[in-house]
Amino acid sequence: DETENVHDEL
Amino acid sequence: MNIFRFAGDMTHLISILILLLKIYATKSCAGISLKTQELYALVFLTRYLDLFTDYVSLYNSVMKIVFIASSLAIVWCMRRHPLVRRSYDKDLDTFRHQYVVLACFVLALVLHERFTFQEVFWAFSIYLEAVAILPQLVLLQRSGNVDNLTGQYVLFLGAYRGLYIINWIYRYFTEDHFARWIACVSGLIQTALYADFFYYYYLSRIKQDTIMRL
Repeated sequence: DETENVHDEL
Repeated sequence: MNIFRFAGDMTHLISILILLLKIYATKSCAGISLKTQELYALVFLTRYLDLFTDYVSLYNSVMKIVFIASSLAIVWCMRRHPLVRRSYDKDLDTFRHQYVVLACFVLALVLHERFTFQEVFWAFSIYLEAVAILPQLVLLQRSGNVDNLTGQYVLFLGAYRGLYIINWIYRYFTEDHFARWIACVSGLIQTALYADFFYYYYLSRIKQDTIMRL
């Protein structure tokens, strides 16, 4: 799903 | 978001602010590698290309802007500030960091999560952050000058790395699809290089303190 592809770590 | 990662982000930010304030307060950057600071700025600029395209959270966006601004502020101080730039060890900070940039970019072209413009630059920034400490490590070995590299700076830098590794372990056990191999493997290499930097830092500290006492 799309959220998996976004890098949420800085 | 977990407490380990939040604490890791905070200690990372504090380490950058400690360095910036130290340079600004003493108007000196002796012993600090401009090349390492430039690599850090490049890391943030290439990693946060998604600043305007992917919104994760207000915290995430604010921190990205703060990291970019603070790392550029250090580079600006060391390059442009009339007093600070005079104390830059130009002839000792000679690590050929352009080769490191090139190697990381080639590796990012080969090893990435998806072959898109942002993902290749994201992987590039992950690899670059791992080796960005090298010019500083070489400068420290050559100059032995730890005046501006305060103990707190090193402490918070170490805490940042340690907390991020705990964060990855925590996420691995609590999230089913957590597989950030690029970030984890590169992060472990980065932590090993930081450990080497800390080793030389404390050696230099002990040597300097001994000389002071004599």
